[in-house]
Amino acid sequence: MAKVLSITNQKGGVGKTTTAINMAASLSRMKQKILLIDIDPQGNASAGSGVDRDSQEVTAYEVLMHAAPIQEAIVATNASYDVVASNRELSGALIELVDEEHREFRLRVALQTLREEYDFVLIDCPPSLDLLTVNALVASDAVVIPMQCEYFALEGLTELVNTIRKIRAAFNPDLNIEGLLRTMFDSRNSLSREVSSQLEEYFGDKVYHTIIPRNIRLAEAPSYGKPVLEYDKRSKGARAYLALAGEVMGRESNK
Amino acid sequence: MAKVLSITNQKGGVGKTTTAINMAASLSRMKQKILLIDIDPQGNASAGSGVDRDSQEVTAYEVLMHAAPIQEAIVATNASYDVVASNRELSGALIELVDEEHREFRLRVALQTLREEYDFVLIDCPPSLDLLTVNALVASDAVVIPMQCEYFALEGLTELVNTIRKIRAAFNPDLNIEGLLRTMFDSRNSLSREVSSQLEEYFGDKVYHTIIPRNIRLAEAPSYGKPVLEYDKRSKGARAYLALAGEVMGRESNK
Ligand SMILES: Nc1ncnc2c1ncn2[C@@H]1O[C@H](COP(=O)(O)OP(=O)(O)OP(=O)(O)O)[C@@H](O)[C@H]1O
Ligand SMILES: Nc1ncnc2c1ncn2[C@@H]1O[C@H](COP(=O)(O)OP(=O)(O)OP(=O)(O)O)[C@@H](O)[C@H]1O
Ligand SMILES: [Mg+2]
Ligand SMILES: [Mg+2]
Repeated sequence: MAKVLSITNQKGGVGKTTTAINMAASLSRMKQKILLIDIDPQGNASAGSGVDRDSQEVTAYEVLMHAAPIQEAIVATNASYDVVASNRELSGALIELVDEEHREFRLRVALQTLREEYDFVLIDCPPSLDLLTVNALVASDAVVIPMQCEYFALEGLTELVNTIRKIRAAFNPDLNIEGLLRTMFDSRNSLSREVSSQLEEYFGDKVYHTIIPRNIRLAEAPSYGKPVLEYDKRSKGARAYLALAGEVMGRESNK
Repeated sequence: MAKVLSITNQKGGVGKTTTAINMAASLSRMKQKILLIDIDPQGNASAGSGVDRDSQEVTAYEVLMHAAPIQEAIVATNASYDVVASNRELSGALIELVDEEHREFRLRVALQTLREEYDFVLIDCPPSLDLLTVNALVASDAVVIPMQCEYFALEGLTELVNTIRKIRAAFNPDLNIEGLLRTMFDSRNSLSREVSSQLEEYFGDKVYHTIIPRNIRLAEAPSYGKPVLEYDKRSKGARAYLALAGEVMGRESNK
């Protein structure tokens, strides 16, 4: 039975897509069968995995609109994980689903048919708390929160935690926070260190021990349509995401 | 007659809010009367300007819902520019306005009553191309596009330019691109330089000469509720935004 994780934070540019792609690739290296679902209309997780968004006949849009079974949206990548791609069309779903009954459950219902085929399903979310992100949270067992250790990102955390709590109460009683991941971390600067210690104080064990450093190879890899493991496996970025995958696997086996 | 500028890019974390706050403060130093409107429900531009979002009776939400005149939403800041604040409530406007006639013109109509009182009105947008951003674009004379020189930000540019073109055709014939601003720029890394030269090739004069470097003081200032000019006026970040304000003023006088 697949564990479904949303990669979520409404604050923009905190490393959601970079985490989704590189967690998928790292977990695949550990012989886990991985599906990465891109529900951000920007389609960055699709492009960063080497998938041509505009040539896919079935994407996350058809899946959410229940216009095609999710199996038809699945694309294999060179990095041995599968992807359900997204593109601009997906923004249309936001408007078209407004009046639908159970609009929050569209993704959860679609995923039920394939939870036996994967070990993990990762969902890359857009920078908002809209119906697309709500669909991801309703479909998930837990949430991974990428977090840049800066002021605006810290400001938004309360809102995100409140939203998770509301989704748990209204739609998905099992939903909880899997972990907070410190990204683009620069230990030389006091702001990062200060925000980081606030996170540890407030969230305790929920904060992953693994910290992702700022590393230019992580920003270069997507222009080649590759996870950093395929682009430069010796880089600090690649090693950090492998360590994270190890930590995620370790937590699973302790349960 | 105020010049109205939207600070827009659906890519998250590219420096929209940092640009909106520091352009407002820098232009105020040049004796310009400035209003900064925050239409991002995250409310970062409000918090970064030292405004307590949750204690304002009238915010951008009431303005868009036409529940109060915009004059009642205006708050003075210590940095001598005015702010219309926003908070989480603003996400509600997205749903409540869906069926309204002329829902794209709500902000433009509200602004008409005060264009004589300011030299510039700056609008900080959320990381999306939703009805809030559309309202900003319909209300604006031009768009400032903060741009991180990295792959995902470059990918999103076509979509943004298309959206601006559609808004011009459907709602606002005068709307054009004022300029693209390179933010968090690190000249040591080849990815930044490469993306930067692609921008210059494609957009020519529309790319501001001023480049904003990565500078930690810009990330520290908002935690004190201050623009960087008030926090550390000798920093590289403060000097860069002053140079940008000079460039913006220079372009205005050439028209
Ligand atoms: N650890 C890192 N070191 C250096 N650059 C990074 C790192 N993580 C992400 N980046 C770069 O920072 C930018 C923002 O990251 P990313 O796009 O993954 O964030 P996001 O949260 O998915 O953004 P959005 O809110 O737009 O979806 C990208 O250009 C990415 O390549
Ligand atoms: N030139 C810079 N140097 C260093 N840090 C910066 C710079 N510009 C912005 N930052 C920091 O980077 C982060 C992202 O910037 P900011 O929040 O302004 O982007 P945004 O585009 O408004 O994000 P969102 O998409 O969430 O609205 C913030 O923590 C900010 O303090
Ligand atoms: Mg993303
Ligand atoms: Mg912002």
